[in-house]
Amino acid sequence: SSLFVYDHKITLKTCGTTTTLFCLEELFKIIEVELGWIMTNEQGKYEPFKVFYSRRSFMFPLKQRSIHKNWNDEVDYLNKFFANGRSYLVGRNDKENHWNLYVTDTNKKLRHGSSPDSEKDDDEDDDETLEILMTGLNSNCSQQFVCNREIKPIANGVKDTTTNINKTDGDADDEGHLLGYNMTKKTKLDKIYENNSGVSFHHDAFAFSPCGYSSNMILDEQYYYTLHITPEKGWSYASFESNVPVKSISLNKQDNIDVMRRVINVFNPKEFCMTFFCKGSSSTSFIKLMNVVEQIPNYSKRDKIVYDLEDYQLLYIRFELK
Amino acid sequence: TITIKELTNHSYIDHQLSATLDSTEAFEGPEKLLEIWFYPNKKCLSEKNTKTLRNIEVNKWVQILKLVQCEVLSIKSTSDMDAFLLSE
Repeated sequence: SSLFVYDHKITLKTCGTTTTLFCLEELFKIIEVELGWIMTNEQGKYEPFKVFYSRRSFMFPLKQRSIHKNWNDEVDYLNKFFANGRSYLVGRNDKENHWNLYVTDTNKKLRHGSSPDSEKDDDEDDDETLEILMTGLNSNCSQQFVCNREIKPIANGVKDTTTNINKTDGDADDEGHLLGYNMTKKTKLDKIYENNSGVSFHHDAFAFSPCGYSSNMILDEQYYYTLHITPEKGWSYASFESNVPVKSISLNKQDNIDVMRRVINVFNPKEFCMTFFCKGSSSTSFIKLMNVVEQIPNYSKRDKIVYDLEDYQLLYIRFELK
Repeated sequence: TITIKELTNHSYIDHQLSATLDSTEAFEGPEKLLEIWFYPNKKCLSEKNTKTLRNIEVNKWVQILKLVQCEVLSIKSTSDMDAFLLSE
């Protein structure tokens, strides 16, 4: 799982049986107390600038906790917090591989200034998010993310949670991080983007035991891509999510189709879906990805859906191995 | 590409959690993805001269993440963002 905190937004991506939405009440309380940001409307509902909540359908929904067992329950919960939310089921309802999305209307009052021209300046017009969710990973590929390192017992059966905060020594003898680093190098997951612009690149990866891998990569101090992998045979899964503007980072030498190919080559999944969010359908990346189908060898398109979501465009395509 | 230096420039690592974390029961792959834009951009905040989300202390994020059933393994910080790598 990963959390990315910017000055004005957060992205929280959590795996397993996590209870992502249960943080909302505390999050807004802390933001109100610590930062003085009052985000509620007259009805007591929160109205931040924009909220997105999404997930692919679960493989084991009944093993999830509470509201997360069921998409409608999650939406009901979100609607208790936020004003003007809408939910979408993207893909085939009769299949267990569709994708769900909840999004709120943009709170335009939070744009600074009031002139229509200010909208152009205020929103991050190049904001785009590419997500690739893969299932049925090739077993040779997924084996690269199995380590079986020794797990140390927790002292006296009680975990000490008080001594670690602000620890900054960064010892290189941390085996989980060292193995994560090695996995990244071996699988070339650090070479998904062509960094022709020479921007800074930071990396943080962890190899779980007995298996699994998570990593955060930061480009140009401000963009991230993140990978989460559960390689277990029978329910293997890998996800890639990125807000890296490929065109500028690569100096026009690379596009998102090439990024997709590189990601897919690491895992060779039986099936994957791609979602792409961007501002406006005239975005070059959006137009290119609309024609991606013929450019991904060995895979055939099963579903292709475009949504016009107020100020965002969403493209969803599902592929299966031929 | 990355270098071995990336193992020694974290702004935070929980070594104890790293050594003891067992993911045997982490059976479910698909993630839940929550993105909240409190304001459209950083510029809006600097004009109001307020604190930002990055002024919230790590302890508070730990408190928030506990409700999600996640713990913080490590953090990388840059001039523009903090990237938390979490358990699960």
